[in-house]
Amino acid sequence: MNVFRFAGDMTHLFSVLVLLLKIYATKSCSGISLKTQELYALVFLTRYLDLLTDFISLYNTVMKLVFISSSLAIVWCMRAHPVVRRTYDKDQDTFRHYTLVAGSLVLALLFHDRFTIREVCWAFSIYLEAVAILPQLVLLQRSRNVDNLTGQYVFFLGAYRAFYILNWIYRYFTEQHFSRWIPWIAGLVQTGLYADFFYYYYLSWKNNVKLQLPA
Amino acid sequence: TSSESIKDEL
Repeated sequence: MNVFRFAGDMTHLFSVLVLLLKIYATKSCSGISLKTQELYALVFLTRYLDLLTDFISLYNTVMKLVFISSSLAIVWCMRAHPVVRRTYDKDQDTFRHYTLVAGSLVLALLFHDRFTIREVCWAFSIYLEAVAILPQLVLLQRSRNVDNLTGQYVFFLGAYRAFYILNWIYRYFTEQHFSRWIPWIAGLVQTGLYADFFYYYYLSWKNNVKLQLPA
Repeated sequence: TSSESIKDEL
């Protein structure tokens, strides 16, 4: 594992912790898209199928379990927690996320390494992760006052993707085997989606004002 | 480890 991969995993972990902290400390999930959280739960469940068959390292196993359980816990909180669920911005979180699931499934059935359940699930999870942030970005754009923790959550998620791109570039130049094009293209698309957000996050940080995305 | 494939990443 190289330093970029590790930094990516840590910022990913940090984003989850920030989100859990926000929900736990404020008993509120305002500004958080349930649709994005459901998509992430689906991403992790379909990508980490290998938990059942292969053991790679304790690090991998623990991190995978953390990402699966935290995403399910967040979805549960937003849907069922007696206090938290009442703060969910349901009326603004209207992105039709099923279209993203359907599109990713079609892509995975068309473009995969081998036509096996695991390979198709893996490709599906990569495509879906690339676009899973869209409902969250749309909700951020609609929310007039984005609180700091929500902004930081999306910032760390974006940083995680950026570090993974650096990781793949590093691996491309240091390892013999060729990196695969599926995560390359999906990863670049995903990181590109954050570019706009990063710009406004930087502006709000520089000017020390609340984050607000233009409509 | 460097023998990990891209698919073993998180």
